[in-house]
Amino acid sequence: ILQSFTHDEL
Amino acid sequence: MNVFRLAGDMSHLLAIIILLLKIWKTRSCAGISGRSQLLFALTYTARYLDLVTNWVSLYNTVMKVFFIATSYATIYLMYLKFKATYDSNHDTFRVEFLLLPVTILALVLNHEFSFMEILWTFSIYLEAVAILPQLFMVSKTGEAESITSHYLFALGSYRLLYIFNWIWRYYTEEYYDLIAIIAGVVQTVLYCDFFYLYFTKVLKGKKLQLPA
Repeated sequence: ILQSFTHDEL
Repeated sequence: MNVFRLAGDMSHLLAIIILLLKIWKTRSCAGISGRSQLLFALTYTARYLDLVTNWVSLYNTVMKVFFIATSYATIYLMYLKFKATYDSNHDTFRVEFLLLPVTILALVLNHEFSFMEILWTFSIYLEAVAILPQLFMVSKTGEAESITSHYLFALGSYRLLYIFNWIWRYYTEEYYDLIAIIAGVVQTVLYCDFFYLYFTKVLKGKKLQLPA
């Protein structure tokens, strides 16, 4: 898995 | 999305537009640090690779594409189109002194030891200090054009507004991201001295000039 975190900010 | 976050993003957008317009209208990038701009391009490239791995919203995607595209456009204008006007002899901050610690910090202090997450963390730490070559350049020449000051003010305000956004999110969503918060505070603190000069000089119609 490449990414388990989702960053919703810029 | 809350009003602080939106205001922060708009401030960031405004900063970039001011910078590009300044360079385009005056056909000159005098007083602008190419090294800071390279660090910003690296920041957005590392952070927004998630454009291809996860979808947040149309707003998010459009803004990410805009930030990446404009950062490379700025570099193109500075290093190619208006290269003759670039003040490279005053732009001498050693970026390896930023890149090395930031890389190590990202490898050590992250939420998860994965490729994307380390790139994201690297970008957050790098963004916090990416303005240092620019501030160094201003202190070296002892002055900045008003338009450059407006650019720096908008760019500094953006992370300050994000801090209010994080406080808001903490109380309303119980959401917080310590890495972003601490780096964001560091980033904002670096602008404090500049903010002071901006309010006491530039807004009173004077040029931003440091005492000799």
